[in-house]
Formats: sequence, structure tokens, C-alpha cells
Amino acid sequence: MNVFRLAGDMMHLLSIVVLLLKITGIKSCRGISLKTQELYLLVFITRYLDIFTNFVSLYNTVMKLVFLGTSSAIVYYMRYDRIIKLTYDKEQDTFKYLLLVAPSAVLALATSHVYTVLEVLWTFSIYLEAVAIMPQLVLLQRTQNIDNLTGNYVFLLGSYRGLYILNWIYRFFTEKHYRQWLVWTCGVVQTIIYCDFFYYYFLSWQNNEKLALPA
Amino acid sequence: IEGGGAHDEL
Repeated sequence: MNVFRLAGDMMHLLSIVVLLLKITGIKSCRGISLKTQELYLLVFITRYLDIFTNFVSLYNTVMKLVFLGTSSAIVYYMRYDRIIKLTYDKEQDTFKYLLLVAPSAVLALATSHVYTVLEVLWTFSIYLEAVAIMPQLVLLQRTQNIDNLTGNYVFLLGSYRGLYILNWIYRFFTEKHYRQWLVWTCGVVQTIIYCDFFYYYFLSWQNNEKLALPA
Repeated sequence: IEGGGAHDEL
């Protein structure tokens, strides 16, 4: 494992911790898209089905369990916590699941390398992860007064994607059999989706102003 | 790696 991959994983973990702290700390999930969170949970479930059959390292197994556990907790809090669920912007979070899930499923069926259930679901999870942030970005655009934690959450998540690209470039040059156009394409698409957000994030940081995305 | 995919990544 290289330093980019480790740093990427840590950013990913940190983004989830920041989100959980925001939700449980201030008892509010304002500005957070439940749809994106549910899609991420679906991504983790479909990707980590191999958790008991394909042992890579203790690190991988523990991280998989942590990602599954924390994303389930976030969805649970937003859906069922007596106080927190009242702060969810349901009317604003209108992105259609099917718009993201259906193309991912079709692409997974069309392009999976081998046709086993695990492999097709793994491929599906790669496609879905690339676009799962979209409901969140749309919601951010509609939210006035984005709080710092929400902005930082999306920023950390974007950093994780950026670092994974560096990890792939590193692996491409250091590992003989590391060829995966699928993961590359999806990763780049996913990172491009964040570009607009990054632009406004840095702008607000530079001018010391609150983050706001133009509608 | 199976399928050339990054199955050892998260």
C-alpha cells in the first residue's frame, strides 16, 4: 500500500467522522443529502460482499467494517432519530435514485469482467460511487448558509477521490498487472464532478467568506 | 488481480 492510498483512505474516514460528529454533536443533518448517504451505503454493501471470502489484509477488513458501520449509523440517524430526522431537508433533497442506480446497473451488466454475482455487484459499486455525490451537490446548491462542517465533509470526500487517482498513477508505474480502465474512468469522472465545488470552496476560503454555491 | 480490478482497494 502506498502513501497516496493510505492518505486517501484516511481522508475518506475523516469525512465520515466529520459528518457523524456534525449529526450527533449538533443534532442536525441540515444540508446533508440522505439520498447520497443511502447510495453510499449501497455502494459499500455491494462492494464489500467479499469481506469474508476475499481476505486482503486486516487493515482492509477492519476498514470495510468501519465504513459499513458508520454509513449505516448515518442513515439510521437521518431516518429514525427522533430529533435529527426533523432537521432533514426532505423537500429539497429531490434527486431521483433511479437516475443513478439504473445506469450503474446497466453499465455493470454490460461491462463486468466476469459474470459472477460478486463481480457484477463490485462493478456496479464502482459506477455508483462515481455519481453518488450528485444529490448532495444539488442539495448544497439549494442550501443557504452552508455550515463549515458540511463544506468540509464534501471537501474531504473530494480529497479522498483525488488521492486515489494519485494512488492509481503510482500503481500503474510500479505494478506490472495493474490495468483497470474501469476504475480509472469512474474515478476521473467522479473527481471532475467535484471540480465545481472545489472552485467555490477555495474561493470562499481565500476571501474568508461563507461557502455558497451559485444556483 | 481478478478482472484487473482494484479488489484490494476500498
